[in-house]
Amino acid sequence: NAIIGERYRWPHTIPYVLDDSLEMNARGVILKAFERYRLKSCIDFKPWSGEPNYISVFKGNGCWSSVGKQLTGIQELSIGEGCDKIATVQHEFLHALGFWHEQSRSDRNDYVSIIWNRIISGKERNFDFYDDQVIDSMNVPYDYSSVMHYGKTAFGNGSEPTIITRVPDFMDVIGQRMDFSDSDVLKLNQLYNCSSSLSFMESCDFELGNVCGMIQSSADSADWQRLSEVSEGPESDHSNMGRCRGSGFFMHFNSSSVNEGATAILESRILYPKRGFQCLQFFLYNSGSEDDQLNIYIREYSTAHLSRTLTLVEQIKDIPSGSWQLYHITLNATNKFRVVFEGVRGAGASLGGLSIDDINLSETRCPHHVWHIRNFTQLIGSPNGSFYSPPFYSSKGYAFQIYLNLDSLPKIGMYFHLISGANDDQLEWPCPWQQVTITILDQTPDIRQRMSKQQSLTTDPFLTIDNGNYFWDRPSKVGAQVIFPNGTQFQRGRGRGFPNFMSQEMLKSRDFIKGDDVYILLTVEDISHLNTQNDPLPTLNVNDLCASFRCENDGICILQNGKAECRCRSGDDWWYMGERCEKRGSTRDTIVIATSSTAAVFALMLIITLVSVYCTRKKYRKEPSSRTVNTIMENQYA
Amino acid sequence: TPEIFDVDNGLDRDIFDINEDLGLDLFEGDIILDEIQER
Repeated sequence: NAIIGERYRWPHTIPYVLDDSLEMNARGVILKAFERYRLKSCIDFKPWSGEPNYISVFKGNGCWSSVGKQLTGIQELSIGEGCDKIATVQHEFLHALGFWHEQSRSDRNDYVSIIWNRIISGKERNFDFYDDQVIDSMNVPYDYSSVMHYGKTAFGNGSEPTIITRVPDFMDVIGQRMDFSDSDVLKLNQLYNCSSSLSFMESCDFELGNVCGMIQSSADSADWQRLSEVSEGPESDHSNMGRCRGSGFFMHFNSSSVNEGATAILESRILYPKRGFQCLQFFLYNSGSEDDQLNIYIREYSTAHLSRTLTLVEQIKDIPSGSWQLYHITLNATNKFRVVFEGVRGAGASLGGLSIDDINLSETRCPHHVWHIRNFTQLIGSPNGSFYSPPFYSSKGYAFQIYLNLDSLPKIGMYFHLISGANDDQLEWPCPWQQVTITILDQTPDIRQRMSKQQSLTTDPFLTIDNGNYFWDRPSKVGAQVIFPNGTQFQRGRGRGFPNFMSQEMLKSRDFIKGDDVYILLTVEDISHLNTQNDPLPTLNVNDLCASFRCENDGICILQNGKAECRCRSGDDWWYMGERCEKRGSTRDTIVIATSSTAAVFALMLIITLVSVYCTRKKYRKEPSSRTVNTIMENQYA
Repeated sequence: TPEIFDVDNGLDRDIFDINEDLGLDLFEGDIILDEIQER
């Protein structure tokens, strides 16, 4: 529900500042929340560069914001302790963009009942609602799943609900903080007249006969067919997963009908990139040969020469058969392009083929790893409901596992553990500023309508535990010895995470579980570049290497890329510099140098000018006599 | 099995719980009003 008044609207690109007070995890989470805005709306964010009004995000007391643009220059938005969750940041920025809470709208009593005697005395005003002359619900139905709705026990004097939904099924839906709901997106896009988004490119579930403008190639041996089932599998598409039998469609390459080496090529419509990086996501089903493969290309059109470059991006081999599998492919198209899906018939017998469905293409970063959990409902009922993911490596080389705890249902816990790995000798310990982002994927076909649950945590190299050890130190030093199912021994560090990552009720909602499959997307990325403090890291080797590397003038020795370096002291108008901080500089020195350089240049120019004047005068004094001589000579000849 | 720790010390708090625990008395729990909005 939007605040009425154009003066409260921001421009589509909002200038922001991340204040130094913000914790590292909050910084990364805020940037991820911006990405959700970029995907689902036309709202973008840019670092402040002198615009008259901007949002300063800082670590204040609590989580809060103003409503709408305030025209005060700096406008504060607080992401305090415990507020560093993506949906909380989305909620506070929706306030800043001009939205009130959902249950404040004028017609709310048609949809929820407020239980006044369960509200903390004096907090009743928080349940006021407003006339439609004050706030505008934009002709969008009341939305229980809005990221702007209170939870059922908000401002309660006990654990009993203060808000009861008129439709009981929504009691546990209100107050969910997962992602923007469809209505949140609709209202945001209406308020800001959005017609496109920065990062969304394409979504296709093949439900319509035009197959999203995809085209068959003539330079192949077979075509992809639009089908709703194949006798050898899949029995249904992925979008509807059998809920509407015969109505859900996917694209199928029948490899059983062609010879080895035959291909079928399906190309997307032409797409126009803005950011130069893309993530292609789709579901793939194999009912053909084990050796059938899917090649992903991009066909790029150079703007200068109208030439077409076909680049192989990924060869997907060894596709498991019998179930839909999720794939992510990173693309880096900078010119207009098509995505090309090439099915290739492999050796060996085939009774079916390859099928693709629920394609999404966005200019976002792909997750680094996917943990695919099959037969999930069986796991929920099993006596020992705790599981570790397979081991993964982060892009920096840290090995890790995710621990999924189903022992405390209805709460579902999720934890991150560093484990010993092949690169440990080359890595920094304690592990500094790696942000772990865990997402349970809402498998709704269209990426814009997904409400995936995401939580992030960041490895703080200064974090210690009771015995004084660093929490994120090397697992071989602080971890416990454990054994993989194949018998390999390794060390697993302590876990850190979320005891209530999401509730069982939430997990059963939407498309978190589809075909009894759950997908957990994992990204572990280095966010040390977001650190504005530049604290020296508590690396244990610092003392060893720094023992023989003395910094003068109270400089501090740190390790940078495995080498000792000095960080020199500085003040407002002075600083030390040099390899060991041995030289002193100051603004006064700079002024003296600048002044003396100017004087020297002036003196030099003066000398050159005087010499030039002297030479010129001397030359012109001589010239008349020589002309006279010439004249005389001419006259003599005459 | 190594120990596990909660990022927010086991407190699973929503925006309004966090602000309530801090004793903040903000409009609708998490909103700062300008003068016009106050009126």
